[in-house]
Amino acid sequence: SIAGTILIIPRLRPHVASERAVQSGSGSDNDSDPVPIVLPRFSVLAADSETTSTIIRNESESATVEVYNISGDLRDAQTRRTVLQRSGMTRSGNDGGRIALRSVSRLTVPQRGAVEHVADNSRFSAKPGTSDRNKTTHSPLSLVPSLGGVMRRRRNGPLMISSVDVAVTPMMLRGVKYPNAHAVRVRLHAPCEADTDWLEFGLAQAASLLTPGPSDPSKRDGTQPSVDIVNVSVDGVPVRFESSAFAKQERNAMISLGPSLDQEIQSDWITWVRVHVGDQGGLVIVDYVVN
Amino acid sequence: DVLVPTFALPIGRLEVTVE
Repeated sequence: SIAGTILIIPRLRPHVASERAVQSGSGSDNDSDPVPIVLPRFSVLAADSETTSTIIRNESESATVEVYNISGDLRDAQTRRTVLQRSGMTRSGNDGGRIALRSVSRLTVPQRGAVEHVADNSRFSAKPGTSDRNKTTHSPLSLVPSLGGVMRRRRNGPLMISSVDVAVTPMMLRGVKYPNAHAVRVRLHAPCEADTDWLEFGLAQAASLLTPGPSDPSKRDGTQPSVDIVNVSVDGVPVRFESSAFAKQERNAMISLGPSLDQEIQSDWITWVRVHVGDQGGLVIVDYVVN
Repeated sequence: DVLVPTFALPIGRLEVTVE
């Protein structure tokens, strides 16, 4: 038996969200026709037979979850299985399904003053004790809409990373200190509204940064460090990342890093990492171990 | 050698601490 939890978190684009809030009084057509998400499906490759069951639970304060069959027109009443209010749940079997979030605020709030009401909700629910709703906000899921509301910030400065804090901890196992093994924690605030949802960085061998140009590859072959990305999170939530090691022959030529790096430096890239930060920005923490 | 990240974006400040 294999069990897991899939968190589906709304993605709020700052500028789009604010535009929608302004339009909400006139009834945005986006709200009347939410975009469904196909439930992820899992399969055990080596199994002779398997049964998959998905429990869909709505923990969002500000949205209902509409559950649809895997196929069929969304506007067809036969396609929609059920609508989950907060704390409601339903089960989906082997055939899978689709779900869509529908904002509650837009349905229940009077048209006049809708913008203020939405903003107040998100602000209050982030502070315990200021609203009756907080009696049920123990789950991190229920905080997600609140965080999205608080973090709607538009960047009007340059696209850059304001600061990067790197903490290096030398590794010691069974009392023996490994000469070059170390753990690294990188903390930075990803810029919001960047051109891409991905934050990228490379790890290069420091020695070659100090001695650019042709070097002695034979000397380095036996000492190339390996990098293991342990965890990547944004605002405390683990996020998707990709890590690729470079073969020796392709290290120098593959990456175009833009104007921030000295193009004269011939680095020996060990690893290139891409972190899916979204466009909201947020505190990115990356932990990795170098051996 | 300590492997510290090199970012594709410009960085305002980089602070490295060895604990």
